[in-house]
Amino acid sequence: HIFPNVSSIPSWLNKTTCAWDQFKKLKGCRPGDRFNGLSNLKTYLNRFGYIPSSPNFTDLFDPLLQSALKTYQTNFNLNATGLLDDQTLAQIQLPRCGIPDIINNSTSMNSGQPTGRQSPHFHSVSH
Amino acid sequence: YSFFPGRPIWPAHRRDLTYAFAPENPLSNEVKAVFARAFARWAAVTPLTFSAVESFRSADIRIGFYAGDHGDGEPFDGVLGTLAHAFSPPSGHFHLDGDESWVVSGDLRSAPLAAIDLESVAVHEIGHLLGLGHSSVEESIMFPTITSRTRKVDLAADDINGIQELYGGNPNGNLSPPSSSTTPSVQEREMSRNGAA
Repeated sequence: HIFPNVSSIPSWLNKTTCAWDQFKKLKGCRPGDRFNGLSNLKTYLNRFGYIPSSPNFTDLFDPLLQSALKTYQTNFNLNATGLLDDQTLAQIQLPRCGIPDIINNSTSMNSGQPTGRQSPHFHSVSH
Repeated sequence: YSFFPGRPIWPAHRRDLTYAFAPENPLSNEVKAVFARAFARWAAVTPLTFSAVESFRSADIRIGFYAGDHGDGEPFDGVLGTLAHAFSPPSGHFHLDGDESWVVSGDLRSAPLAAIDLESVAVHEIGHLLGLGHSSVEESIMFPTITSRTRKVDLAADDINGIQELYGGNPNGNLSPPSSSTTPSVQEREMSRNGAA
């Protein structure tokens, strides 16, 4: 839908919600918790490169999720707590580009370059 | 700034790139002008040029609005969420979510919550088409998220440094980016306030 001008947008769009609004209810979840919806958050983090693919994500707030959240928070200049605080959830719900932040385990966003613009510190093993 | 793995770029013999719009998306000249302005912002700071052509199949960059599953394995998700995606060079695929409420002009502050500024997203995705990944610099065009009802079209130093690491600068010097005829940028408003415009 392309609107030539702001004034041509129907007002009912004010009530628009998106699928990521569901993440609001995850506020306060802590490591070790099992909460309906955490699997969807893992799917989100997988989509943007923060969690490896899995055939089925669980609703457990496990160390993998905590680690992924820390990386996400680092990339988005948030406190890297690994917790689902207000700022992190607000950032996650924002509309965004569909290209992952981390591709093939390589990234040069904040999490990939802790000491400035140098080669990312990744360990690789040739097969 | 960041690059895609392997730092893919358009090869040296392809610096004058063409772009075209999917024939199934009849777009007004006003909408096409938005993309032209977005391309011009990158052309101003690189040796690259961009010109619109009619032939979608033969264009270097192919732009289309698509809803839901559109065949590239990365289905769009309806209103808000994922807005667009573009592939690294030399793919040239540039897809925008057809379910979004794309706005071409006007003061976005008075727009409904779901309104997304088309030019802002176009400038970002062109960065991907040229080889830039996402940046953690919030002021940069290549920061991955954009708040709805927000306009961000000016390349930041981080964007310019990144793209010039890939392609070098504009041989004519960094040219002034094109200004939108509709909504002034922060920089333009500042200049106007200071009487510099």
